[in-house]
Amino acid sequence: SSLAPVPAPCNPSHFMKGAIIQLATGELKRVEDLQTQDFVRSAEVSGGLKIDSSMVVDIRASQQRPGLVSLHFNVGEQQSKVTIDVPPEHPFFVFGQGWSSCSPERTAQLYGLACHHLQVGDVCVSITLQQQLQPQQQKQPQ
Amino acid sequence: NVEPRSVPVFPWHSLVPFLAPTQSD
Repeated sequence: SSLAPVPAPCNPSHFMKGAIIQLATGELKRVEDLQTQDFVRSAEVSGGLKIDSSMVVDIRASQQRPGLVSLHFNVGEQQSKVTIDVPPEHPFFVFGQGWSSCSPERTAQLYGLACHHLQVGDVCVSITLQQQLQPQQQKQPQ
Repeated sequence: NVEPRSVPVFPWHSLVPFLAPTQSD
């Protein structure tokens, strides 16, 4: 049997194949078995968090940090521009497709997690804080 | 007797990026 990948100190172990994930509903699932609905449902239940659709608009080698990739996203209804630098093996959950990364081979090698190839145009699951209602918007107590 | 090995459980929101636009946006 193939040896289970060992999480290096810098590799987050919640992406290791077989890692147990607790959804906001209390349900437990393995990271490789998660589906889009699990994230959507958890955000609904958790109250303070909101799921955003973040479209990948550009992928390039990071200028500032050699070895990392710069991912450029358009985030949420506002299509806000957000750029993050991540290791190429970092997995992202793509709506309707599942786990994807810039280097599926390295993701499989380091985490044991099967991934699609992340591409421009992919829409990833991200979270942000639920916009707090402004005081004047809050319903007056009946 | 074998000590039961505790299995770590991770919260769902640790798996997805928190992509809050910076103020400059």
